[in-house]
Amino acid sequence: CSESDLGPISLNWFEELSAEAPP
Amino acid sequence: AGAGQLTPALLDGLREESLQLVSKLKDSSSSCAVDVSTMWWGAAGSKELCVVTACESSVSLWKPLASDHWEKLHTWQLGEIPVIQIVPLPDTCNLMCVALGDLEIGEIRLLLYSTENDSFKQSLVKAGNIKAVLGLQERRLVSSCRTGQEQQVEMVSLAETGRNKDGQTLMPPEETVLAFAEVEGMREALVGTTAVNSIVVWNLKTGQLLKKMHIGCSYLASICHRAYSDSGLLFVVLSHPHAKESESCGSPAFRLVAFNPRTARGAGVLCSSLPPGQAGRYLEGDVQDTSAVAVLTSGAIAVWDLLLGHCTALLPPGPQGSWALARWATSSACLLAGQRDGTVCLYRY
Repeated sequence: CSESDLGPISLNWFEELSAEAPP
Repeated sequence: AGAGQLTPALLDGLREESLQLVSKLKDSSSSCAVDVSTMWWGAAGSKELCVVTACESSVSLWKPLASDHWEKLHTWQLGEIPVIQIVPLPDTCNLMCVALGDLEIGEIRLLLYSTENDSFKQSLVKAGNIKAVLGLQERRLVSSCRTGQEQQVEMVSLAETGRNKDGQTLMPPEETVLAFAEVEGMREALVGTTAVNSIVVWNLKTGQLLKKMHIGCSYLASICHRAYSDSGLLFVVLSHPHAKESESCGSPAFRLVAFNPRTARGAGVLCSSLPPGQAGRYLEGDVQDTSAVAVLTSGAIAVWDLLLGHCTALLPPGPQGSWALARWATSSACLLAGQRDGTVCLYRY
């Protein structure tokens, strides 16, 4: 699968989603 | 104890991996095996990997002896509620859990060996309508409970003595969580699969529900077995107990799916299907590293290399009957294969 199929990839997805998700 | 060599099925004309029968154990006091697993057991300065067998009313701990023989160290009697499954606690010594219930799990009990007073004990960890449970690294246990519309997802930490130390409530998704998998190498990350075929991701430290991602309509009621993060993608190994045969994938048992947790988009990476000529479908199975094993409805056990996506070994039903259980020991180098009569065969893979 390529980045174009899955959208922009972030190596820090866990930290980023934790910062954005409701507490 | 017996030793011998079983030749796996020849696939594509090649002899792939082999399963070598190392030893056999049989609980003469038990008539019906429910589950099999392994547990580290340590006493008097030594630590050994023991086999754990469960029948409906009891759980037994087996210690390896010389010459591939086994000695039953202890049997925990569990009363009137039947045992449904063993819940191993990875990387933990002298502790494990069992799930008890009738049709659904109603109780989780902790079984332990106390080195302090050289005694075997049991205690209640949780009771309720439990839909899914998983033992995590560092003596942690996560479970989902459903009562009517309300779902509770909770992680508890257990002390070495077996007492509940502390816990964390996890934000529940709307749909029922059916299975959990730790995200390897990420202590605080947990994934789950739900009844409407979604993958959910939690932060175990904060309890936040970070993302919900749809698996796709082709494979309903998927169960997650393993998850790891690599290059910004979340890879999940799923099994498909209710999958239908398709032209592209044959009769699928396991799939490796890559998700981008930022966009919630996913793509299938590899499909591990039943070997050609094998009738029936996936019944139950286990995943360790890149190896997957499953009992098929035909009564055979099949082993796959998940990175190659093909079956590497096949154990046909034995003379005593169908295989009922297949579990990896702590590594995929050792396979525990169980029959309903309580016979457990250990194979080197």
